[in-house]
Amino acid sequence: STVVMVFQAPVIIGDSSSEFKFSIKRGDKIRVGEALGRWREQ
Amino acid sequence: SSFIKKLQTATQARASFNGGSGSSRGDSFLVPGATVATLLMLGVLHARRMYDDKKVEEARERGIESEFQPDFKASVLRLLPLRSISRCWGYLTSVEMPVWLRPYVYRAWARAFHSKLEEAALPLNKYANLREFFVRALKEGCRPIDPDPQCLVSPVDGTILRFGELKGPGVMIEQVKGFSYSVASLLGASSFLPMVAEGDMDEDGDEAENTPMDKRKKSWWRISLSSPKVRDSVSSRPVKGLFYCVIYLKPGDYHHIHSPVDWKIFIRRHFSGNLYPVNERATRTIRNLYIENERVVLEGLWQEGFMAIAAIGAINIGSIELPIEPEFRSNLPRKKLLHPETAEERLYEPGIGMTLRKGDEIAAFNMG
Repeated sequence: STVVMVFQAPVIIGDSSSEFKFSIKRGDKIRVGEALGRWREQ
Repeated sequence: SSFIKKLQTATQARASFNGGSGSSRGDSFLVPGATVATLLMLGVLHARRMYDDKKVEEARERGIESEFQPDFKASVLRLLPLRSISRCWGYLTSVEMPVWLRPYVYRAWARAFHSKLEEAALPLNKYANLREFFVRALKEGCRPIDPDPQCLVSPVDGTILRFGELKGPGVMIEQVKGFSYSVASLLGASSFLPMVAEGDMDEDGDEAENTPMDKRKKSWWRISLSSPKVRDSVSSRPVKGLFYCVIYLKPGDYHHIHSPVDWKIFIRRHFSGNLYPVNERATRTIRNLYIENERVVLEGLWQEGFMAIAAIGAINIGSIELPIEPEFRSNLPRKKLLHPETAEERLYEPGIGMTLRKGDEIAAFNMG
């Protein structure tokens, strides 16, 4: 089975200063509840 | 088959040696012989597949990407009644097993597919059949949810196949090197995928001021689901900050899907397509694998905007269950021939949506 997620996340546009970054690599094993990515104020 | 032929020859030889009296004994030997041959064949196939997987993984580590290569086997697959085969498999795995046999079967399954039995919520002999065991819940606390409010968590246990930002016209996701599929086809033509027309882009490539993103900033909960727009996906491109992630679940993985963030689901779409396998080999050989397979798409909004999760079934794990809509059934015999891109839709609480918290269960895959 496969799950595909499509989502909007923060990027730097105009006065917005936070940016979403994936915290995974291709081929990584991941489990429910572990972070796929984070966004932080730059 | 050569093994069985040898067995038959040996049986006939023994029968003639005994003056014909060994015929019934020979027949009784044939059945266990055939079973052993079948098991051996399955073992060899499994070993070969593991060897192939290892080779692909080693190539990936060396930076060599596998390419799209349609083959004869993939063409033959299209001719098979895969949905019916999947339902038969579901029926077989629903047969209740004797209590004494259950732990042996489930341990064998766990060994073959690397499942962690110590995480199962119930003792092994409480699962009446393989189907029930497969969709087992986990013990409390086995999957802690990352508490960081500025993080998006994985909705499933699995392996990351691809991820990235969606850019450029057409909004395509690469299935494998040399072949991509359109996100609009995956999610449905009536999806609320946030796009901007090419004419709305300024010289720097940024969206003009009046984009869906800006509208969202003003009021992201207020969304009209009553009049989906038909867009030309080729002449439009996604708004900035649209990402995707593809996660593959192996047969031994925990097959429940949880909310990656706090969000509201507005719509569920069910595409009753075919049920191909979705393993590494299938991604390389079957064109449009994900958009031809039966799938359920849940679409809604979270604090940053659009969110959609597509659960794509496979031949062995074909049915998708929704705890948020218990009456929903997938992998049923098709009453009418629908185009694979035609979806059956359901709106959840029109205009309000169904609120889910990060970590809440939203769907589960089941066998057959």
